[in-house]
Amino acid sequence: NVIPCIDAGPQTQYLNTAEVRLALHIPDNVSKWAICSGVVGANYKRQYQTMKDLFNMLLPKHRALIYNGDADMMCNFLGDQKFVASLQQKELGPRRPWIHAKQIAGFVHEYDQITFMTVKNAGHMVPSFTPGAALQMITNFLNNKP
Amino acid sequence: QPAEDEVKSLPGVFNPQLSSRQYSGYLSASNTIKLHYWFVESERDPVNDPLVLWMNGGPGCSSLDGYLSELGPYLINPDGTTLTPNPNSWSKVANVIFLEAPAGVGFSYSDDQNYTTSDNETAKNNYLALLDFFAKFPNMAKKPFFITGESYGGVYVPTLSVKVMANASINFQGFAIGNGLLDSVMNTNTAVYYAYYHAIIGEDVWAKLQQYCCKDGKCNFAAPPNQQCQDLVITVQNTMMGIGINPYDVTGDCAGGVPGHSSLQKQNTFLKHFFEPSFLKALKNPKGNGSVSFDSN
Repeated sequence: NVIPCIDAGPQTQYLNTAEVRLALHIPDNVSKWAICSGVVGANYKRQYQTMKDLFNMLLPKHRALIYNGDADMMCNFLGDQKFVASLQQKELGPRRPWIHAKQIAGFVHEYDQITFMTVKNAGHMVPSFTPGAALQMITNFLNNKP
Repeated sequence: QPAEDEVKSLPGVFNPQLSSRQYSGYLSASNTIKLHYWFVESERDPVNDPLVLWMNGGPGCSSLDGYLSELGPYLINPDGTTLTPNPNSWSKVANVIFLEAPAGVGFSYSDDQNYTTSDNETAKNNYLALLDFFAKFPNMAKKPFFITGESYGGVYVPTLSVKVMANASINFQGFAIGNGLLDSVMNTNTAVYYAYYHAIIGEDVWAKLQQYCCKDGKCNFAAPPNQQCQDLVITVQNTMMGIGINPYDVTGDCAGGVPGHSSLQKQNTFLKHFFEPSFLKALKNPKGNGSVSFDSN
């Protein structure tokens, strides 16, 4: 139930107190909370090696944002950048930097219906590492702004 | 809204008034499955702001970590007992649902305690849970709706989105994925380039990788064409995942310090979903004869 190099101790302690379980309406017979379930992970059957077909079904009607903290090696930005490029959507412009708080926050490459962004110096959990930039990014996406 | 699910107060929050209304309870999926949700109304304009579903990955990891350490309205402090308001919560601009899925994750459960599942079954149950959410919160049913997630959410999000897309009664607008697993062959191949570009493997190993794994400028680390390449890929994998570098943040620290070998072995539960099998042989057989001498150590 442990993610390597990630300290989930505080949230584990918090969510397993009786007062918090009561506040969240968790029945007594429900097991203790853990950040990940080894049982689920070990018994999970993966059925898709690539999401390409599903993206091709979705993109004509719906828009997408793919963002990557560039310090992550588990799902590295190069792979997702390559995946987005492989969809062969029409490019709307060249790859360019994006700005948050007067600093370069990463780089963005916009295509028709899908945007690929890197978030500079963020790890796997982007909203944890660069919360302000992440909020600006999602706000712009929800509002359909560049 | 279901009054019985409303969160009246949160332990560890010093201001008795929460920043917006919150609800926590269970959504019904198929058969005996009950998925736990924690819903946070927008702090800005819950009536007019969009609705966002957030899912952490794993597979098998809880979205409550997303609430408490990433984008929720309150973040956990190191003491494990108090919370701090998050000025950058996504609930500043949207109504956000944190869904714990599949069953067996976090507080979600199945009465029959069968926690074997798959991508399609997870998508089906997430969809049914979402329909139950809209039944509980009819005021959210017509809002612009976005599905978001992280990591193995790269699979959860598109598989659920395809089901939602087919339901015209849902005002589905789009989806966002952070550091997502979108293609395991691409993720495996690019991981080796990433390791080289970030000085995690040195010139000596890189030169050998070029010699044994690449032809005419194309490299195949995900399906090594020969034993020499396979051995080199094992060396790279062991360096990336097996010596204490934080694979989630290569420029940061590894919480708890460099872990022992036995704890590194446990990573395989999750790593097997992210990389091609060729890439994981070092973890399966750490003392095998596949490792190459590594001068740059």
